[in-house]
Amino acid sequence: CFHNSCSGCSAASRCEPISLELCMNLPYNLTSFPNYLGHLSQRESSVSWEASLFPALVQTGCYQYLMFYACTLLVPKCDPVSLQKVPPCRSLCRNAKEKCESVLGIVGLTWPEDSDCSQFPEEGGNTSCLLPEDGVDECSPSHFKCRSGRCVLASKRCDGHLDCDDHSDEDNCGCSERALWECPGSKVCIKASMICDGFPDCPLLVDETNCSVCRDNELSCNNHQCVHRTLWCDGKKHCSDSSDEWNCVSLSDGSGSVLTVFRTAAEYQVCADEWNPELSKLTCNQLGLGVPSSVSMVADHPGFFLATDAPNVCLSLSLSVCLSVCLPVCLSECGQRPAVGLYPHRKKR
Amino acid sequence: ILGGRVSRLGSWPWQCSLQSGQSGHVCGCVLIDRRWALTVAHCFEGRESAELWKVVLGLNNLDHPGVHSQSRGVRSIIVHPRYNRAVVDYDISVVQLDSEVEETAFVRPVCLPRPSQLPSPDSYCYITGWGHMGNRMPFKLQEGEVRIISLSQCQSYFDMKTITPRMLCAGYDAGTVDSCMGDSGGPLVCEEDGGRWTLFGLTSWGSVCFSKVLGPGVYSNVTHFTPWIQQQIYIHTYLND
Repeated sequence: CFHNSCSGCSAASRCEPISLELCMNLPYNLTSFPNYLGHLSQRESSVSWEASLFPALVQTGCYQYLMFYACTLLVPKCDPVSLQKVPPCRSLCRNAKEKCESVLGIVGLTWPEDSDCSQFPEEGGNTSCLLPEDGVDECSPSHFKCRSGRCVLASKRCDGHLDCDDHSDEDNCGCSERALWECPGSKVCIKASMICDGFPDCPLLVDETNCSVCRDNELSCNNHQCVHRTLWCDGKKHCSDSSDEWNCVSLSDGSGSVLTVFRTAAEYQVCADEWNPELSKLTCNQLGLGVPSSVSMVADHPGFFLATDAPNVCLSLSLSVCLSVCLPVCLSECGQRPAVGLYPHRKKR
Repeated sequence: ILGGRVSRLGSWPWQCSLQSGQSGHVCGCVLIDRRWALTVAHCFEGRESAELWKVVLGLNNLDHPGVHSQSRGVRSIIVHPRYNRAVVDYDISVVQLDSEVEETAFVRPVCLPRPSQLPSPDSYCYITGWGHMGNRMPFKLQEGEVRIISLSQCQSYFDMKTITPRMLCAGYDAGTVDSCMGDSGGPLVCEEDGGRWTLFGLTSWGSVCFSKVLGPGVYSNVTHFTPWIQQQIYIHTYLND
């Protein structure tokens, strides 16, 4: 207490640096609380109704210095010498209210009642007060400034909607402007959360490369977990996305459509010994291809390994002994419309 | 379906009706295997539990199912993990029926596209469904012929939305033939040589279709999801938990 004694010392006023993002571009950087809206701290100010109302109101362009005025209420200037708050001048308050109160009325909102202008001093009196100096920015740091000078909320920059009167908020919208990640070698933007998540989003799948470092005896799952080689295609899920059990049975792309199984992380053919029609049916079903049309046995193809321990197949004695199973095609009876034939086809006249 | 016509019984034997409790028909769906169907993820918003649903096949008239219809409960619903409700991306679900259907002339699966097989722009395909016709909801299954539209041309109709590679567009500039509410999840199929029909799209979203329709409809691009679909079927069929 400086000038007069007081019964009990209220919390000695002190200045603190401004941390409210909305008001980080003011011509002063110290504030003190409580502020002119009754908030007791910057944290309370930052989550207040006024802290979202004023930035939205600024977008309407109702008053050039509205954001400045709002900040003198939210984070009032603190004089580092006297440690006292410096209020906005009454004319600043009056201008803001006269020009913007009606805009609020349109959307059924009311002007903040705490900001009654009569509480503020007239400029030029013996109490100093704040007026916007030249160069005060009418947009806050949480706004995007349109080429035309208007302010729109930063979240509207590159959001696909034309918000600025001159559409400049949608100009030059690269990935970083939208807080997205740019795929190397292309203009495709993806969310950071999509990198290494098991779903390829970038051309050339670059967002799914170099995502895991597995040991030699492990393979990487689709979601980049590492699972031991011996656990691949063993009929049980080990990868949380079960990708260790995907594509365990396939028909090799070669002309022969040779049946190929993936066991302990290597590809094998299947020996023909003891093969039976049930296995053909199961194989086509597992491949999602309907029913087997025919099965034939072919001599093993050079360069392929032969199955040694796959269940239900022969134990090959040597590379030359075992014939391999070949399923030329699994006939799928899909996509037919037999009922259409039930009606006499309309004869075009 | 706007601008379509009544289809004959058995014309689209893979078309199914996804029904829930009192609501009756909610969405379309498509049979792809004796025990598996496809639909779109947004049909399950707010009703994710399998026991709320049943699938009816071999239908033509919603009000009179008839002797060829077959009804199955739903064992499980697998919504695509990347389904994005806000932008309606990855809008697809795999539906496991609680028992196999009997394949008849009126109930048969449609083919899934081969890897990277896409319908060529400007080719003609069919959409079917019991959705809104612009002035009323039909009882009989409607069919409409639509033209495949390239993604770049489609993007020009929807400047406020992004048409992603998971989407397929079909219809006409003036929207004369289009899908509408209630058709979601139903098929967009194209005929290949030899009379074999392949499923390339699932009705997903579009501009307002009650009043004047503008632009084409947007479908989930099934080709993009074929590997994922087959993985889900394999996992739920062959893998013990």
